[in-house]
Amino acid sequence: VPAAPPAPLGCDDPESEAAAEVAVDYINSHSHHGYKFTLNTIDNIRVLPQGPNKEIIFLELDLLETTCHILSPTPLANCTVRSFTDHAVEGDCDVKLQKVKGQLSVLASKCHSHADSSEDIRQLCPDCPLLVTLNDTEVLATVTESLNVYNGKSTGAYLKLLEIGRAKMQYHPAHVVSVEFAVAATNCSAAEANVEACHLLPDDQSDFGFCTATKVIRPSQDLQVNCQLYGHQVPTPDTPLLSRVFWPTSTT
Amino acid sequence: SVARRAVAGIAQHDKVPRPVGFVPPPPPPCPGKIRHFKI
Repeated sequence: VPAAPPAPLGCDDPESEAAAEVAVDYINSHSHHGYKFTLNTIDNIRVLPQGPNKEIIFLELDLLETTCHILSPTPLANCTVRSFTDHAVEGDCDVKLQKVKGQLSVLASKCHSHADSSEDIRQLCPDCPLLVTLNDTEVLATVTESLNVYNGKSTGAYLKLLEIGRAKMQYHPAHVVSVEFAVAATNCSAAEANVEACHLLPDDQSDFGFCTATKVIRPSQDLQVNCQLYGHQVPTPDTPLLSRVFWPTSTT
Repeated sequence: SVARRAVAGIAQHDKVPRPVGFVPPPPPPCPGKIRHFKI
């Protein structure tokens, strides 16, 4: 009598969790912008046997954004999941993996992320700041002013903007802009005047960092900036050094 | 005697006939658990 087909894998089975972990590591290590994502729910798993010791696995994953920028060396396990009231962002990913002699590897992945709806947050927290588009004029002005203020006070390297990670706006009881952005050290010191000549450090010396800033526009005018440099990270072969991604050879 | 009756009650209830080979359905295999919160 032919052997009964194996029972379908459950989404909380250890094998499914192991595959999901490989998938999430792959997604984060091949992402070049924004923040690290962590597993929230395994929505579905399908396993297609491909002969002895070989299977194709299709995973549908529900991820949540963490507060760690993608450039941060912080291990994912230590990254805080962005809270619901901090305007959480969800990622939906379809991942195709293969398992050969017990070894898992990702063949393809496709993800799209979306922020939680403003209505959901307003219901729970009427005055919470909400995400705004990154090209909002007040956002751009706050980032520019923050980086200038930081560079103006710094005794270290002159920092250049890599990307704005997120921006939130609050209108009541005060008008406040909160921004988060990634930066990179350049070959100039912050004290140097001619910053146009400054450029990113070469890959073997690159030094990335992350800044948060809050600007009160009304009733008072107040700006708080905080930047943290990660220190030089040795690029690993499977994660392209992000400076090449952010600043391709033809710098524009 | 009340306790005995209560036990007897449960015993009576427990004698509800079940179809032969009844196996409670397994929990649905997917989606899996929510580790943080649902958006």
